[in-house]
Amino acid sequence: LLRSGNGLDADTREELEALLITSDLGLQTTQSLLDAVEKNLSKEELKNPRLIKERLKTQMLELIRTTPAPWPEATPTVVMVVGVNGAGKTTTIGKLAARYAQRGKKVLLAAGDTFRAAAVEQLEIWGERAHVDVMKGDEGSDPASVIFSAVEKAKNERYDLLLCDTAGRLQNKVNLMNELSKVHRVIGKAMPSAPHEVLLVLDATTGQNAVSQAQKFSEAVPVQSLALTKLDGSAKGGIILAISDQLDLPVRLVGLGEGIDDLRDFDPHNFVHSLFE
Amino acid sequence: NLEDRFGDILKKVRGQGTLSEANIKDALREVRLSLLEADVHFSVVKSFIAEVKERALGNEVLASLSPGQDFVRIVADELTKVMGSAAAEIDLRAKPPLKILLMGLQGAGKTTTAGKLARLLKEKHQKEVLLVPADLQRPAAIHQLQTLARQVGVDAFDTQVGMPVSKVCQQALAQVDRRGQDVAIFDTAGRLAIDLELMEELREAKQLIEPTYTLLVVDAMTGQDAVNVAAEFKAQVGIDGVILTKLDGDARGGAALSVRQVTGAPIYFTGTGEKLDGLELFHPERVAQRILG
Ligand SMILES: Nc1nc2c(ncn2[C@@H]2O[C@H](COP(=O)(O)OP(=O)(O)OP(=O)(O)O)[C@@H](O)[C@H]2O)c(=O)[nH]1
Ligand SMILES: Nc1nc2c(ncn2[C@@H]2O[C@H](COP(=O)(O)OP(=O)(O)OP(=O)(O)O)[C@@H](O)[C@H]2O)c(=O)[nH]1
Ligand SMILES: [Mg+2]
Ligand SMILES: [Mg+2]
Repeated sequence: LLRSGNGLDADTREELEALLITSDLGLQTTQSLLDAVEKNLSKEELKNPRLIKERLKTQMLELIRTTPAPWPEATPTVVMVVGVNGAGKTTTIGKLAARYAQRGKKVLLAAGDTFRAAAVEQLEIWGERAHVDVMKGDEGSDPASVIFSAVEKAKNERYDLLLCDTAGRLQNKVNLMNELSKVHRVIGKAMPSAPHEVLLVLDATTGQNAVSQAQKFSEAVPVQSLALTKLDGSAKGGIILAISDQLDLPVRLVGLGEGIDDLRDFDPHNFVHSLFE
Repeated sequence: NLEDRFGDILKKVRGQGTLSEANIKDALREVRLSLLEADVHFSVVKSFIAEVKERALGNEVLASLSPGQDFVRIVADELTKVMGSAAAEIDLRAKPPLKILLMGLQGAGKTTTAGKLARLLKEKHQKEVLLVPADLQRPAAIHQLQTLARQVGVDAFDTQVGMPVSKVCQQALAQVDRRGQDVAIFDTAGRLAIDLELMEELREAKQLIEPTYTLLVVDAMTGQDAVNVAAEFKAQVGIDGVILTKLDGDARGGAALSVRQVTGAPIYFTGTGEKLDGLELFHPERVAQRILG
């Protein structure tokens, strides 16, 4: 439907494209948001920068307004944390452990990264900082068996929460994605309702590859929500809008630093507001 | 080669008598789309497209027999200009000790790359290497690098938790002198370019070490922020070269074009796997093809 002269003027459109694309929304999501602005505002309104901005914000909020369901209470609630190398999984688990330990929950961490140098030691230090227990296997042992044992221990010793750390992996590595599916299956064998959450960790500095990460990880395991880390940097994290646009995955958590308290629940209004700063 | 990648773009310009603003419009849009999808920075794409357009409408294509081919050649040429035409190599004949300082954002792959570099220099170039864990911040970072040093079979400085970074650098340099090692590779903590205190710490470390090469380690999946990161590290610390990691993934790697454009620094290596043999020389044409998709 081409209405001549009923769009944003070229300079305004380019300016808004620059803002959204440099925030990592990607060209596709940017164009569909701007097309929608043009459709929803009158010819006169489209000359008013403040109205355009308000409309754009409203549409963005519509994309990311799905709030994730709270974690079901179980003994234990099992959360499986996945994502590509270096995204911030282990650190996010440390922060979550501290949050729930401070609320009086009995928390267990499963050191499911049995591959990378010092991965277990790194998680153990976070366990100490958060004052929670860490379950690990023998060096080089199979991640699925470590996590299986952790679920068993968590059930038998009545933990409230079990956070499972997994090794980073790139989503195009079929054997590693298969390994992840296997870990997921094994958790279900140890406890039929588990895992109660599969949390995909995304680095806010990532570009459009984040969409491929969300897609491919979701094919291997039922990803239910996202954690967006390193939002304390200069990256805007607009990839979550592209992901919401294409896959409708809600963001649960935001990482705002390397310290134990640097974890927040995702706030869509704050997020959209900061895109326009 | 790069020009073979342009099948679709070529179709849009084929059979035209000459290149005009009208018939290259679609082709330019195609190139722009491709670069933005690949995470090349918005303004880097804008200036790239402007360069291509200027040349395409300029004298070199007037009355050409195959304007489509000329357009394609211009795009390939402009890409090669930015990416470089030949693999850049570290100069190993420099007077020892060769000192390499690795820096970059959190999780980019610095520690793993330090191990990979040590392995390359030892196995391929018979160098005696000291790996220096100078990340005093991340839990088990020292242990991580010392483990990699053991796996490669090179020396690692015995950094103690709680040591100031400056002391680690000074003592490690003294050790390299005493032991007569050829290479020292300094691994540092990941840091945000906007963290003034940590950037100052990095500057101090650089002043102490006086590295032969100060290398920025960049994750190939980095998005638009690559431009900010490259510009800040260049302005505040100085960049001699870049290592692009995780190219074994399926990210297009447009960050490489942005970083090249902003810093002009050579990309020396690419990380192509999690294991210590996953390090290759940077091939500009290969990465340019990947970015174009
Ligand atoms: N600034 C900042 N840094 C973060 C944040 N979350 C994690 N990091 C840092 O990112 C780096 C990588 O974090 P890890 O927790 O090791 O990431 P990972 O996903 O477990 O990595 P692998 O297990 O190697 O795949 C560390 O230096 C963390 O301190 C955040 O929210 N902000
Ligand atoms: N697939 C793949 N993984 C890589 C590559 N380089 C590093 N990694 C992985 O990326 C993750 C982060 O690597 P690190 O070496 O810990 O990164 P870092 O920059 O030292 O992280 P910080 O010290 O926390 O800033 C680890 O899981 C590495 O195994 C690569 O080229 N390919
Ligand atoms: Mg980890
Ligand atoms: Mg490191």
